[in-house]
Amino acid sequence: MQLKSLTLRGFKSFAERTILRFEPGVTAIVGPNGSGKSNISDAVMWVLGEQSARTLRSGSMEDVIFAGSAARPALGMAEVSLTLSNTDGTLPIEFSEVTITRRLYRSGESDYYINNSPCRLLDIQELLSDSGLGKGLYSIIGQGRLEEILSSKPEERRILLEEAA
Amino acid sequence: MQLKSLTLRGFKSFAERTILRFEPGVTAIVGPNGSGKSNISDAVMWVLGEQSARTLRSGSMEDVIFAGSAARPALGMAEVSLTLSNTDGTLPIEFSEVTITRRLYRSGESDYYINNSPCRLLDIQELLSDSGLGKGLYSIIGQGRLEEILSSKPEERRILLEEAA
Amino acid sequence: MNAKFVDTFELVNEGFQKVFESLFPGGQAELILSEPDDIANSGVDIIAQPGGKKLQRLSLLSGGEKSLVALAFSFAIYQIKPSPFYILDEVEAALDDINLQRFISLVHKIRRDSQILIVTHQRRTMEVADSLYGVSMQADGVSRLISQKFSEVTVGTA
Amino acid sequence: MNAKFVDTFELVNEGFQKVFESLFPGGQAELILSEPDDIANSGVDIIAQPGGKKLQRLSLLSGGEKSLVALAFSFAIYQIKPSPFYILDEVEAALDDINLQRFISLVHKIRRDSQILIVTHQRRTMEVADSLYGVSMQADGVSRLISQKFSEVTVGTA
Ligand SMILES: Nc1ncnc2c1ncn2[C@@H]1O[C@H](COP(=O)(O)OP(=O)(O)OP(=O)(O)O)[C@@H](O)[C@H]1O
Ligand SMILES: Nc1ncnc2c1ncn2[C@@H]1O[C@H](COP(=O)(O)OP(=O)(O)OP(=O)(O)O)[C@@H](O)[C@H]1O
Ligand SMILES: [Mg+2]
Ligand SMILES: [Mg+2]
Repeated sequence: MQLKSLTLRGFKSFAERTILRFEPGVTAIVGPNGSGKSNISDAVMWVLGEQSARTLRSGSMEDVIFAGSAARPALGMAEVSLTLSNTDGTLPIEFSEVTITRRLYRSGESDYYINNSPCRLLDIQELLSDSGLGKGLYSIIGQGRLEEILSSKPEERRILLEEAA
Repeated sequence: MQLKSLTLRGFKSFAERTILRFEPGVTAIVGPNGSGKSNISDAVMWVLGEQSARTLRSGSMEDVIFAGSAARPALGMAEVSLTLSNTDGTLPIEFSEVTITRRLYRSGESDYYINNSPCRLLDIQELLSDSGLGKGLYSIIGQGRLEEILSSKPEERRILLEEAA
Repeated sequence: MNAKFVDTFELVNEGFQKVFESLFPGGQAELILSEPDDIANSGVDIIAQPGGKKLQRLSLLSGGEKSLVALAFSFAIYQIKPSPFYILDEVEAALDDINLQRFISLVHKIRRDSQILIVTHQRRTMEVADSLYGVSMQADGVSRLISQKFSEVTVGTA
Repeated sequence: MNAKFVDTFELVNEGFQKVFESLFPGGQAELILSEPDDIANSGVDIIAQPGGKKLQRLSLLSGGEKSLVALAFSFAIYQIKPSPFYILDEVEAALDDINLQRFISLVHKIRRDSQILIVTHQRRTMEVADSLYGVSMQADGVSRLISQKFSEVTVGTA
């Protein structure tokens, strides 16, 4: 399974529709402080089902919707889509390419899609459950969060191991 | 008031008597990971009266005594001395140069000295209380601790302001 | 199931020791059960001793040493259960030049089988990348991207 | 005493806004009382808006932005009540090149009246120093010092 692309629209500082296409190997994300690099990482966590606003540095989930700037008004919706190639059949679904989409409106309503078919968050979680992209997302180390592995409780480290089992 | 010198002996990784002499202006402390740079900062906090082992990254105060290495046995005592010039009379004491010394033995016993006269920790705290070097030590920002100002409670920030009053 | 946890624990422990030794030449480390008499509920503790030093609690380690221990633990898990991709956000910030090089060697180990997104301000980390995305924000408060394959770009200012 | 706290609060607030603007061109910030109706017990909150952006909670700021806000707060206090010396341990680790330069300008402001010890891995921060102490640890696990005045040393590897 490979990442093909990530599309952000109205997610945090990405007010305009923005597409990252992924190559194999190592991709470096660079830029000045506050430009939006960590927001990209937040977008991936969010579209894969992250439910804790705090993990996304937010006070409430609504904080992930573009809040406006000095020059632009706030938007009413945030949307992130992640497209994965599934030619090796890692995901238990009959598509060689799978796009997961998550949308949040200011009303608090959420929409979820797998390949443009509406679904529930639970369907996305089940789809990903065996792929290494599911709950826990141990494969994403957020900024300033590396040391948490050392200061966390022994039980929390056990959970990390069990998810890798 | 100016820093003149800092002497470490048996404090953390500074097993051998080590003297830093201070120039006016900016002194950069450099070196590889784990070489002992932050331990120098810990030594200054400790000799000025820091009582929280946790602030010194330790589990108990005994952890600041050189614990030995693969090549050397542990020592039985840690000692740090800080010498300040007092020609401007900032410190309420009749010396133009003041040396504060703190010693800790593995037994848990502590000794304190002002200019080689035994005293109590309280005497050192009182001596420093108006100098900006006293409690709170807001003038020392430890590694990884800068962001605490933002995540701390509003009441804690008030205390920082009040110490600066 | 206890047996499964014990198997995973032993595999990750083995991997952790290997990665640790590559990051800390002459050093040693291991994972231990916090409650060996209660495997069903036991947590996992980390013991780490850099080369030449005495074994002490993790909190006494330096900033860079803590980063390396945490990276060794994470990469040990990655080797046991690879993920299709990893996102590492400024994880090398506390490392000196020599340890940065060791971190880069770790990245080389997992890049063959996985995609890695690394957010970084460090030139040497950028030089390891196959492709580069530049993120910028202008006065309108909106983030935008510039994509560049590494062969087309000179790494000027971060 | 309330009056004293209010005076200090207003002085530090004024200084904080000035330092913030030097670190965030076009931005604005202020300190506010968490409980304006209960000055005796009120805490102090920080409001910060980088240039061009909308005012939001501090947690949404980036790593580098958080460092700068914390530095602005600290330096505002330093200006109100200078200390004979400061120790700053890798406080600039999250800053990009441009913000590092702004941090260095802050250091220049307080160095005239105080001694500053800066622990750093960054070459540009070292270049600001009047003197340099190198710390090393050999295989015996003991830290040792080499002192060098800046004029005598070439900054090679960190
Ligand atoms: N909902 C939102 N609407 C608009 N802007 C937002 C929103 N959420 C966050 N931001 C902005 O995004 C910026 C942070 O972006 P991010 O954390 O990705 O920066 P970064 O590139 O990782 O920087 P650093 O190098 O300092 O870590 C902040 O300035 C914040 O104001
Ligand atoms: N009581 C002690 N006895 C012997 N060694 C100790 C003691 N306390 C701490 N150390 C050692 O000191 C080292 C940490 O030193 P320090 O934190 O000063 O490093 P540093 O130079 O700041 O590194 P970094 O650049 O990674 O922050 C650790 O390796 C630790 O083992
Ligand atoms: Mg960031
Ligand atoms: Mg350090």
